Amino acid sequence: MSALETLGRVELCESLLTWIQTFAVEAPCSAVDEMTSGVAMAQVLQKIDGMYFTDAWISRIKPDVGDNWRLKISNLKKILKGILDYNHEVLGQQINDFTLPDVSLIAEHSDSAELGRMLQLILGCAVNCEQKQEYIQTIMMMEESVQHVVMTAIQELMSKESP
Amino acid sequence: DPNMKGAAANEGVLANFFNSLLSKKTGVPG
Repeated sequence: MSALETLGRVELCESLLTWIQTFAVEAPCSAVDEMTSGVAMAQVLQKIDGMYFTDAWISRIKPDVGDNWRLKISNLKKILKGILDYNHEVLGQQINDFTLPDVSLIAEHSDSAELGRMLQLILGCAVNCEQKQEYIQTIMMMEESVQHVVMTAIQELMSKESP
Repeated sequence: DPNMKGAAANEGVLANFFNSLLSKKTGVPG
């Protein structure tokens, strides 16, 4: 059993929600329900690397999806693909053996565990990108319990990365 | 106080980890 299974995917999600708020994006991002449209995640990715996650890319993410889970899934699929392509094309790494988030469960059931996996992948982008210093230093200013969860999440990702 | 020692050790672990992450090279070469 991995450290994160012991720690709990739901706790991971809660801590990463706290972390995601440090980006101060326009879209609401303080609760699981607010994240399921993918809009806040897309805005965070654009802050992480606006050269890659361009305005053209973000324009493909529909902003007003309401309760339409099909539109949410469509947004989340584009975001997940964007994250995986970014890892491959910019960071030069592949994530193997990592259970990818089930976007249907996020969209239809606001599943915290699956959202936690999605946020974990975004965390991986933040701590490996060009501006990683800024993001890592922000994490180091956070509450120790959150830092601990973030560290465990990064360690799990690192164990599954290959160049 | 063992609690304070434990907290300090935990802080050290976190600082070590994040500092090592800061010095890690990433990105596609070239």
